[in-house]
Amino acid sequence: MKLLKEKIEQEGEVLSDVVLKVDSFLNHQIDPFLMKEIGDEFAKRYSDQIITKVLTIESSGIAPATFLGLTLGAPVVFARKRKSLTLTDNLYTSKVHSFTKNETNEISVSQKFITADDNVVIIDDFLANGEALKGLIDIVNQAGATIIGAGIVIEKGFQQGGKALREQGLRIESLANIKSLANGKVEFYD
Amino acid sequence: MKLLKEKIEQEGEVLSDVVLKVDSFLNHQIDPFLMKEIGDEFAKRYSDQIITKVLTIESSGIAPATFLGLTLGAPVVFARKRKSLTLTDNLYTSKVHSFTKNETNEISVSQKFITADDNVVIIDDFLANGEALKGLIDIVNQAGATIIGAGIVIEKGFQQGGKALREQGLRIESLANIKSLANGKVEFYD
Ligand SMILES: Nc1nc2c(ncn2[C@@H]2O[C@H](COP(=O)(O)OP(=O)(O)O)[C@@H](OP(=O)(O)OP(=O)(O)O)[C@H]2O)c(=O)[nH]1
Ligand SMILES: Nc1nc2c(ncn2[C@@H]2O[C@H](COP(=O)(O)OP(=O)(O)O)[C@@H](OP(=O)(O)OP(=O)(O)O)[C@H]2O)c(=O)[nH]1
Repeated sequence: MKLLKEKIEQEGEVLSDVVLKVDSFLNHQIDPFLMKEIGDEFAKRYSDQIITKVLTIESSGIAPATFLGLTLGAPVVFARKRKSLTLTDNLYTSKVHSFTKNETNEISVSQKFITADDNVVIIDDFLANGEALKGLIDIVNQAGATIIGAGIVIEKGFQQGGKALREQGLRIESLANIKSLANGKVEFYD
Repeated sequence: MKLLKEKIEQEGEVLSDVVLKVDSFLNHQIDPFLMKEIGDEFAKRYSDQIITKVLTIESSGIAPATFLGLTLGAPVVFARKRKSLTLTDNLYTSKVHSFTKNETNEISVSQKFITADDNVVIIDDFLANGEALKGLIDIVNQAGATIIGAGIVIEKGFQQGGKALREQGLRIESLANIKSLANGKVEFYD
């Protein structure tokens, strides 16, 4: 996605060989116009499918997912990483491992909000090792719903998450796919 | 806001005399069309002001705030409740007390994203005791920016947060203001 790649080139900060900082438009400050364009781009990529639900995870996935939901006319659900005041229903839960923190966390979605009739697109901001995405897939499977595919704003293709999941048959649409962050530079796959 | 009050009446669950659950459209599942209408309503309420920035806090404030930002053409910043991978800059921080959990947490905003030239509207989903809102106000003050006002989706007017802050001169626009949650029923101020 041209606009997104330009934003990454102009505003992204390469913090290390493996971390790209995009706090100015995606992870802390949000560019609403860009989010709308991202939502529309995901909708375009999946225009061949019927989607009844958009699933994401708090917090950075919320804005991209909500704009996709707006364009599709579909509700958006965000998985919780921590208990919230009103998350009192029966829940689907899954474990998500963090390599950086060397810990495992539980994510939750109320059983009310994904049912076996749903056709789900899973949205997230980054795809690196794919642990969060695997957890969301697990939840959709527990619900007996259909996974239409995933939509990722920025994939770090040099990390293995995307490759492994595509080999298992998951459709993944990334709006920018990074080949390398070496030498402080962002290099895209194309 | 009529549409919002109808949604609350149709889908809200009164969990106790002090807690209203609206997980089906605001706090876990998100109704994107409603969020767009909420953003437009906030923009209408503040159409007499120049707003350069929308400030909110993760997670439930993000969708309402982002739609306001879209309508205004203004960037949106969400305060972090926990350290994130790329929150590495100089930060403005503030302490937010939780009565329910009887604990105090630190919230953070990068100094890059609010400056003294900003005219800020603060957005959040609920206003109860006002602790989160006070923390966000504190951060805007540390930045030397101007607080135009707050925009709250659902105020629980029977709790004291709104009253105290309005007495201190803060403009607060609530889209629904709840007078009572007694006897399992939602009663609005009107
Ligand atoms: N900016 C940035 N973030 C990256 C990058 N690679 C991974 N992340 C984000 O870091 C977080 C994952 O960290 P961990 O759970 O510790 O997992 P990991 O070490 O196994 O990658 C996720 O944030 P998250 O769940 O999206 O958190 P939130 O922002 O939604 O709160 C993920 O999106 C990167 O190159 N740049
Ligand atoms: N659904 C619902 N939520 C309420 C109600 N009253 C307060 N809250 C939410 O509860 C959370 C505040 O809880 P605490 O920090 O424990 O504070 P408190 O006990 O002093 O109220 C906030 O969530 P938050 O920061 O918005 O969390 P998040 O949803 O953004 O993750 C606030 O918006 C209510 O009647 N109904």
